[in-house]
Amino acid sequence: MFEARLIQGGLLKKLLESVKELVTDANFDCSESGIALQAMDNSHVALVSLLLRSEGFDPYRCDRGFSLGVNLNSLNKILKCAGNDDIITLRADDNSADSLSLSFENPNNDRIGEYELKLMDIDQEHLSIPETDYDATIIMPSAEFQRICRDLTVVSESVTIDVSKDTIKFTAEGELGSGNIKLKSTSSIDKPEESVNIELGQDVSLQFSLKYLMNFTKGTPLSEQVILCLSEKMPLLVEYKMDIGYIRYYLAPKIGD
Amino acid sequence: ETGQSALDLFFLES
Repeated sequence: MFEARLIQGGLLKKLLESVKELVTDANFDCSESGIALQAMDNSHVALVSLLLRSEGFDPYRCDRGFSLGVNLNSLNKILKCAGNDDIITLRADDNSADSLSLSFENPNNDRIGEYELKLMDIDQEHLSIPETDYDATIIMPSAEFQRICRDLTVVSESVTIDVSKDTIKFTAEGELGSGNIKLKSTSSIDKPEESVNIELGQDVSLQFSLKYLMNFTKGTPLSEQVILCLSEKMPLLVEYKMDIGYIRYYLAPKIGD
Repeated sequence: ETGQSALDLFFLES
């Protein structure tokens, strides 16, 4: 038996919005410790890794490991039927986990919606994400990162990210011209969520597709801050932390040109 | 896309 009741149901709605364009079908791997999802996009350029810890649910029950194969577009459609303030409960039976039950309770507990989502067999690629010591780690406001990606998309389809001692610079060059945005590291004691924090081992310069970064910024509503981790010739990690877990996106760098 | 590398090398277990 798998049962997970999420008081902040709106979080699940936001999460689905932030993965559905990158990945169509994926397994939700449920265990005692929580719910995890890892999947690459079709072109194998981007990877999504999502974790919701069991402590974030009330209650959470998972007697044995479950792998729930889900079409994320279908799940997203059903989740749109839940109110933003609804409590969402997910359930799957031991024997016949061929469907996932979802119930949506409104805050007054006087309206309960119940839905069933058919599950599917998904032949999942075996992924392993190694622990990495990154050359540069940047913590910055997520809305600022979203704006930079959106603005530079006007100029080019790629962005070069350069990190040096106390500056991160985003540069785009295209047919119409070029643009760049530099952010200096700042610290705000009153509003730490507005600071730009740069931890640097060595300078980094890497180029990435803006189309994918724009997709990653769908995670912006999940957290006020975004964490960018970069190392030369390594995939970029873009992470949004939540109280109950995280969503991490990885993006392969562009090489040569 | 020009010069776009893939993630297989980093994350895919054979």
